[in-house]
Amino acid sequence: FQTFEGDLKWDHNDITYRVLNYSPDLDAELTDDAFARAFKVWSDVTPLTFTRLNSGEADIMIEFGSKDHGDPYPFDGKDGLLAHAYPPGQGVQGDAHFDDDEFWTLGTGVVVKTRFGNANGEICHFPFRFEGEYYSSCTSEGRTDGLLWCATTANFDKDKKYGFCPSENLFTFGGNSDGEKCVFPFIFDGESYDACTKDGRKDGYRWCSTTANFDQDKKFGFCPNRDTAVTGGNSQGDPCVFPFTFTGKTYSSCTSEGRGDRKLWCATTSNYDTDKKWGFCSDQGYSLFLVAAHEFGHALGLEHSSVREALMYPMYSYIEDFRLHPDDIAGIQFLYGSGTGPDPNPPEPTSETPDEVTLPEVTTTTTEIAPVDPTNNPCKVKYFDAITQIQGELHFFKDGKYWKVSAAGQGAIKGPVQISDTWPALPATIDTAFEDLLTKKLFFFSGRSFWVYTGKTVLGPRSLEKLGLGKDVEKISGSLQRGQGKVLLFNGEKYWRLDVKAQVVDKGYPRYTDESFAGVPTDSHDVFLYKDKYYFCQDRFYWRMTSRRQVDQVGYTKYDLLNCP
Amino acid sequence: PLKPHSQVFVTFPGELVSNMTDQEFAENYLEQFGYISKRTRSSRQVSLGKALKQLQKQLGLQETGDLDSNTLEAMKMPRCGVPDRGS
Repeated sequence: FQTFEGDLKWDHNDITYRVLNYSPDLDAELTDDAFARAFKVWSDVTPLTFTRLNSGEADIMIEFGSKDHGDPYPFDGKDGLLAHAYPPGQGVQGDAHFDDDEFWTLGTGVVVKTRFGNANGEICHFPFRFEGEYYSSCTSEGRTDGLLWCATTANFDKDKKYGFCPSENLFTFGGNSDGEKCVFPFIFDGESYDACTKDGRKDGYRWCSTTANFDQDKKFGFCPNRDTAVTGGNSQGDPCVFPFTFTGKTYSSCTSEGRGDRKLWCATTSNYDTDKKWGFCSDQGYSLFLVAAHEFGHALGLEHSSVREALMYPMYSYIEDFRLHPDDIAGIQFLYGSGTGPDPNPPEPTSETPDEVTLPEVTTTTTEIAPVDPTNNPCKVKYFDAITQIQGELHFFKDGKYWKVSAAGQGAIKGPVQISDTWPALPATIDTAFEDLLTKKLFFFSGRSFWVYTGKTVLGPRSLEKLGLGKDVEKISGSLQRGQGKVLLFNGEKYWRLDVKAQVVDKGYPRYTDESFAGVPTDSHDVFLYKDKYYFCQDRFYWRMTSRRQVDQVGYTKYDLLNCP
Repeated sequence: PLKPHSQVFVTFPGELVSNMTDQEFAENYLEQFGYISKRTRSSRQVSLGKALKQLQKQLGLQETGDLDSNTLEAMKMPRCGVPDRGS
């Protein structure tokens, strides 16, 4: 992950946001829900909270716009740029803008939320069956008032569940008319209009008057897009008109005729040949939730990631079951820390529970839940002095003891074993340890001393100075085997490369940890190699890094590595 | 058998048709997303190969430094407008 230069972040955790306007593509309720879910993506893993404001200046101001929309970074029509956002700060900083020349959906095609009818605002179900026919878009069939409707189940004939589809004949949004429907014809600038228009506006949004005379009453609203609205072309937002004539032929549905790219299009008047008005028919669209979650990442301080599966990767791709990638988690927690979140420990009964006391099983239960000496139960250890893999088993060191877990799978925890029983020369506190992959020698570090075990033979304690480390190095807190007889030794912000055979650190070191291992805590209290990946531990958590030095997972040490229940 | 279908292609008005060459398009893209600066581009000091390699690294593509078809295709994918590099 990357953060903006200077690690720009909010100086408070209670972030506010405000939705300034809506897209004609997606119902306001669905839009609000998509934004709320997008914020929750980040609040779930941080201490951040997000509160929506309906007026005034919020930290994150959200708006839809197209092309030149009031900042120095114009959008580019359909596709290409989808949205952008500014890093945290005052004014435009922190704001998120969405290109309204895109077709905004939930990622899988047009979403038509109904109003009125008897379906409680359910989404249209396409196709639906009505009087034996199948419909793949809203229809006015069966009605005399021309209002568009759809079924909200697959079979209207059987279920009779329906609602009305968005259209200017039903409601408007925004403006100053409180959602009133359009009145046709209406007068604007002395002219009569009998349909929504873009006249009088530079932003391309379709509007209408909600009284018969705009010039007099100044009442207006924006027209919601119908499910048959086009994007791009020269009629953005206008509905397809079926049937339409093209090169003398009649078309009753979208067609790719006339195009070499197989994209579906339609005319927005009844005759393309004479009017030349057209646009692309709706496609899958872009998930407002996914794009918003990405943009809010910027608004919180994250730059683009180079991890293809990460949310902060710059390119859009639709993901059905979205889960925040560890790279994104590592990034946002680097800025804001981790949230309290749900406690991963399962609820435990207490011996005071009356039911348990009276039940015959109480003896067993009480035995299991009896307070455990945290020095004997590794799952009660908050963090370990050192973790390392020795002879295929992951070793966890803490206060003179160690536990072992097979690196092969989900084996049981073995131990505790007294360190002095296995390696009598060692002190109780081990800062880091590693097994030399070539010679199988074991290196242990504690304070400014280190020991080398070859089987039962030990060399040490020897001073870190013997390795070429200065007196300012208080201890070695982590180690990574790098192959070819080299091991990296970590001490917080710095690391050295040790030539194991010569037992001296190489020239050109120390180097800064954050320059070579971006995205991991620089105050890791343990660093180790496990299954060819690097682990950096801080508190109860680890950051896992691939050999290409990309953080690919953040997790709990005791659940993921120690297999605690 | 289906009759051969004579396809008619038309130029649709209002469609954004770019007359840029692939090279111009790539230079614009690299400048827009922070891989080359406007100044270095205008002074022709820029090494497009180096910038392309940086882009390819960012996008997880093979780092050839060439404007190959995979890179060009990736540049045309829908994306966020925030630059990948720089402020």
